[in-house]
Amino acid sequence: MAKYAVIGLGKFGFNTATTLFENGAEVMAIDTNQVLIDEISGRVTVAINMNSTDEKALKANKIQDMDGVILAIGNDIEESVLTAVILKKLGISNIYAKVDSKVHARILELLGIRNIIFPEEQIAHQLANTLLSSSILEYIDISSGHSIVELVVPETWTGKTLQELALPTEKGVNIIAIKYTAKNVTEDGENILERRINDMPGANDVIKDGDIIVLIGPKAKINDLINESV
Amino acid sequence: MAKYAVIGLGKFGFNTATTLFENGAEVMAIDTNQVLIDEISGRVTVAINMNSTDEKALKANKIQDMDGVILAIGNDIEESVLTAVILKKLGISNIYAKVDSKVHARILELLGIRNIIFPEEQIAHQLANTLLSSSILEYIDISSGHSIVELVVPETWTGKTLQELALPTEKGVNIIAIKYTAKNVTEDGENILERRINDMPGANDVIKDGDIIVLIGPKAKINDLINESV
Ligand SMILES: Nc1ncnc2c1ncn2[C@@H]1O[C@H](COP(=O)(O)OP(=O)(O)OP(=O)(O)O)[C@@H](O)[C@H]1O
Ligand SMILES: Nc1ncnc2c1ncn2[C@@H]1O[C@H](COP(=O)(O)OP(=O)(O)OP(=O)(O)O)[C@@H](O)[C@H]1O
Repeated sequence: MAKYAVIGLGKFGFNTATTLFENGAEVMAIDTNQVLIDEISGRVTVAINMNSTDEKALKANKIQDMDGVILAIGNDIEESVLTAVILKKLGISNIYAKVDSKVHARILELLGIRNIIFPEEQIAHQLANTLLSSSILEYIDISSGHSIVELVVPETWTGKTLQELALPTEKGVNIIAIKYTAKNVTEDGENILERRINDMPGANDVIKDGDIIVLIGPKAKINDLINESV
Repeated sequence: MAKYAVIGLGKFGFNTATTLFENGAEVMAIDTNQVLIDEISGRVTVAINMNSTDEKALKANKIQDMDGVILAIGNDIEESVLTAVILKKLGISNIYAKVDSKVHARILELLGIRNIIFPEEQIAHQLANTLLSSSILEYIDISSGHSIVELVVPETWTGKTLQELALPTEKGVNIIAIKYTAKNVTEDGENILERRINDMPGANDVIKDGDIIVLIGPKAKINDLINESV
């Protein structure tokens, strides 16, 4: 049974703690703000009003027995760094730290913390990439050096089967899914258009005008393809 | 030339504005905090000290001419909602809104805003999924209903070729990449282990003990596979 401590119940810490608990992990939630402790009670295993810079209190609550500690104090760099120093001193190696700035990240890295999370920056980059090409609906970089992109099909692809397009060999990318609109009739006999997704595309599937395709491939290949199609 | 307005220069808004500008978009950054306006000047096309609930000021600065508006006021729900109402009234349809809570999201949805972004919650879910299985190193859900997972290879896969594993037909998932360690010799003749990535895996590639594989597939298929291998 996985055991985690979450220090700091801001939006990120709170959501991480409750999601872990909902999925069966044992979660100790820690904050100095009693309002948040009350709010999260029942949604985690135990919620403790404690200052994470209090080494004695951390030891008394057996923080060393955790499989990992999520340090989610963003705003107050001093509190975050002091807590990190204490966690390291207590021999805790599995630390995930949320940061609020590049400076904050750098300090924690110098302390040897390898899992650094900066949600607002990560999602800001994702949104910016999505916006930068009008035919791109979503763009995600993943840690394997691949990118996933969702885009409206280029005109030159319409009417072709996936086998004819031969994307893996021609462009070095793979198609994950095709989002399309299908005609349907409601119970009242009304004609409607429904959005559907084909998430196991086959060689004989035909690309239609207006389809949205979801592609994955090495970052450089995806970017080449985007630059060709816009 | 894509033109965007970013209202609210918190961590999310600031990063979105500067990333868009760095990539060639025209960016109008708006905030009431002069410190942030000064900080972002030079990193966007124009930075304006303006209250986004001031309809006259928005019109005077031609916000209707933008290709999109990023509404990045998280904390103050009233300011965010009031601004959203004004933007809708001015006929702006391409609105991306950052929210700080589910309630905030619900209100904006009722106003007809479809692109809702909640960075801390999205990244909290991603981290929680990653932590929940010790053999999983990263887990991402994407909007096409697929998941991407990075995991240490199950023992039963080692020694097999990708063709033998036949993951697409057997498990309904695709392998995107294989991360592995390779022996190498430094210039000083020292033997070292290097982490490398094979990002175009082929049918004849062999899975070795300790490899990390990156898989993609429909969410249910990925979850079945995770539950089998842990
Ligand atoms: N030393 C401490 N010990 C315990 N809790 C602390 C300590 N310092 C700060 N906190 C708590 O950490 C929580 C998160 O802090 P803060 O709001 O600064 O983070 P944030 O990362 O900006 O939040 P969000 O995730 O909402 O963006 C707060 O609820 C605060 O009470
Ligand atoms: N009516 C308004 N007009 C212009 N700017 C505003 C208005 N209301 C708030 N702001 C600005 O929006 C910015 C972001 O607000 P806030 O810090 O509440 O958002 P946040 O979403 O919590 O931030 P973060 O992205 O850092 O998590 C602040 O810099 C604030 O000055």
